[in-house]
Amino acid sequence: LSSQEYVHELRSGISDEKLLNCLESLRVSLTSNPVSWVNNFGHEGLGLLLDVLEKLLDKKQQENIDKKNQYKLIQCLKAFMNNKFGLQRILGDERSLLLLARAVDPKQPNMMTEIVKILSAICIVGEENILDKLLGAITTAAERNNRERFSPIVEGLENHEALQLQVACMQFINALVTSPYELDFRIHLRNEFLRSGLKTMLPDLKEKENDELDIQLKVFDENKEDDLTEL
Amino acid sequence: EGDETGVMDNLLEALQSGAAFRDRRK
Repeated sequence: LSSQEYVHELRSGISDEKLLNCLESLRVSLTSNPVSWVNNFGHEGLGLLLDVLEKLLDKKQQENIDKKNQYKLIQCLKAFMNNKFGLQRILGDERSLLLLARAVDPKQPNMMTEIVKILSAICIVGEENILDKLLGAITTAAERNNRERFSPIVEGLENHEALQLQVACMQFINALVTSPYELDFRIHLRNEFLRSGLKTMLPDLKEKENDELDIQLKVFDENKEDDLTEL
Repeated sequence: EGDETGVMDNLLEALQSGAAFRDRRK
């Protein structure tokens, strides 16, 4: 399909299996086509993808097919962002950050792993005010569920059957905590994570002796020590 | 277009290896 045909398909309001097929095909197209193709799709396509994501998130009870569609949609967004144009489009659209934050769900470990990775990358990309925007999105998403803003991330860390999710959550914590220029703010974010349950989890995570996880745990400890020295 | 693609892949690689954080501390 051409980029405009995907736009047409998404605009037509397809759902369930038909939507899943469309999204899988779109993911492949976004991955394998030149940036100009992604660019053409993105003008209208990004808004349509976000509309579909919002609709799925707003469903009171998600069926299995809805969960599959949501995961596939996140994969499409990730592929869309794998170039400067797509990344800038996402960074410039606050709705995309809010919807990504809302889609963080510890009950869907594979999808959450992808989202948390995307959010970590957004955090370190060096865009002005991105940390404020991201924290705003995470806070708003948590308020909708009457939860502490970092508790879904800590919950993801608690899932010992999903090692990749644990690594991704620790990466995200590091990306957030090392972002602020101000020492006070870094310490504040770190303490908020520790209070949300990270403190009791750290010994268990260290015992896992996984290389990828150990890199992130070391980054966390080193930055904590550096900040204490600076303080 | 080659230099414009792989942006997300590069960021994720830097996060995973810890290099992203070493760069920040410099």
